[in-house]
Amino acid sequence: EAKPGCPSCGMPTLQPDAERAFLVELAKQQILQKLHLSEKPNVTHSVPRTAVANALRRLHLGKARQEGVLGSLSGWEGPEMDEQGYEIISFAETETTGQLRFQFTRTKGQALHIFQAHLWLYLRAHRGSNLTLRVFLVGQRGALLSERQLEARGTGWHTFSLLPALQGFFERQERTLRLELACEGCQPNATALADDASGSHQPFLVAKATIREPGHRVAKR
Amino acid sequence: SLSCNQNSNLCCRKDYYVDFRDIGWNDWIIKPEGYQINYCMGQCPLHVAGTPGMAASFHTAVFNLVKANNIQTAGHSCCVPTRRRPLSVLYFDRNSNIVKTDIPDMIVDACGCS
Repeated sequence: EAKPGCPSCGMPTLQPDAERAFLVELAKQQILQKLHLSEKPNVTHSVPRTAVANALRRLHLGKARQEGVLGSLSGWEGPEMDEQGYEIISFAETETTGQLRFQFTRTKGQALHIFQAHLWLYLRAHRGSNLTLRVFLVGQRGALLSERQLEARGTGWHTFSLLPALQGFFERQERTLRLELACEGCQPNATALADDASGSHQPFLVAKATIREPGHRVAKR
Repeated sequence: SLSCNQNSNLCCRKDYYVDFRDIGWNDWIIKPEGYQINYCMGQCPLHVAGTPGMAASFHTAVFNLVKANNIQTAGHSCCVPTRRRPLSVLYFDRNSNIVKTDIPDMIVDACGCS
């Protein structure tokens, strides 16, 4: 026969409102703690929904076409099964100088270990034209991050691997990443976002990482 | 595993769903729409110690120990999660980057007696 109160500890059953308030607070704390966030992020500038939709669609397509390069957003085990894997998509803000600027945040003391980092760029080009595109890291004496010779299939998206150089950027705990592009063989404004009002051609960076907490011992099996 | 209802005091899983729109979190969490914060509650009298939610053989082993050692109420069995699953989250961080991660063992799927 069900007795009143909690069958485990005998405490009086919470009133529905009190139970709801308690569980909602508990859910918030659990999620923030597991995402290593001290509070709900205050999303400053909103990213155009078309840019978000485009990136998610490309990454899912990327899974079909280029297994292992991008993977997909659904389910990904970090290399160490007991480490939590992260996938980060960062949308470029374009500065007047034509540089691409990406912002990252890191909780103090956390070591973000990057496994994959790719820049997605939308290029306008004539079919069959031969291009050489270079991606430089602004600041560090213009370190060359990535270079690709490609025969353009016409206008479309291209990916550029940014490792291992980018690993150093994240280990330096910097927040702002600035990239500069140089292209031989490109038509003027090949990468410009001038007429991309909808944001669907906004360049974006995809990184796969795990977070190592301070004092984290990686148990090598 | 039992889902809790009013007619039993036995160990069961109590389901509770928090919709992110109701708490104003849908502006930064893109997916999922909410979080199933289930929890375990209920009694584990000795004759159900080690009940399934886990391997039945474990239950038999515990039951034989209870009989063989005539364990009274000295030790007691607790109602605990016996199976959990990850919560996949897609969210905006404060720089409006999209982050996707699977938080392991976040959702209680089954409860059983230790």
